[in-house]
Amino acid sequence: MNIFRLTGDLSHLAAIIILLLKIWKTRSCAGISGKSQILFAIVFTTRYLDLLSSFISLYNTSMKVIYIGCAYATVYLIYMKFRATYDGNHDSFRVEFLVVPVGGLAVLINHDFSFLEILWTFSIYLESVAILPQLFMISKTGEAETITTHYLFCLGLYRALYIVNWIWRYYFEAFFDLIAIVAGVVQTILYCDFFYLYVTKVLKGKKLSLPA
Amino acid sequence: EYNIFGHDEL
Repeated sequence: MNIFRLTGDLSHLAAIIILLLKIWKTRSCAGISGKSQILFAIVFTTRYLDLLSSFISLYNTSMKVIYIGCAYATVYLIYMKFRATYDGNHDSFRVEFLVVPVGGLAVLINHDFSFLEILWTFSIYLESVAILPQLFMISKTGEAETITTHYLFCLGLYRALYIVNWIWRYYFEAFFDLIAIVAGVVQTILYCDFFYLYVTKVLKGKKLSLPA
Repeated sequence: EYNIFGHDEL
């Protein structure tokens, strides 16, 4: 474990908690893409199946349980409890265009052709594009609530910090996982235009609104 | 790289 991975995990945890609290406190999931949240629930489920089979550390296991729990709680709040506030018309990204190619790629390019490893690879590839429905929804509505932009910033920052963690592990632990690195770079690149808007608008106290 | 104990990152 290194400081970059730890702050990355904490940034990821913060994002998940921010979103959950935003929906719970405002009793509304306006502006939130339920499709992205379903994809994240799938990402955690397929990646953490080893919860039952391999124990790495208390930290590792507890974080996995928290991530999975919060992901399903968020999906529940969006599609069940506060479904009246779910903006289905703007959450119209065709996720099958993500899941199918990612599934195919996971079967073709992986470290080991075993069930758990293909699911882990699927999860890594899916996570890199899971935010697209959310970014697409913001481009369609032309704006995002400030709390949602903080959620997205923490979520984008987490994988950017993981990239630094991989650089660190390459030099100090000779650890190198090309699949995770390539997917992580793609994932972080997808946030670049959001990061630009976040820094130039939200951090200056303006509302994030796209030229519609 | 992939080790027999699976992946140690979240």
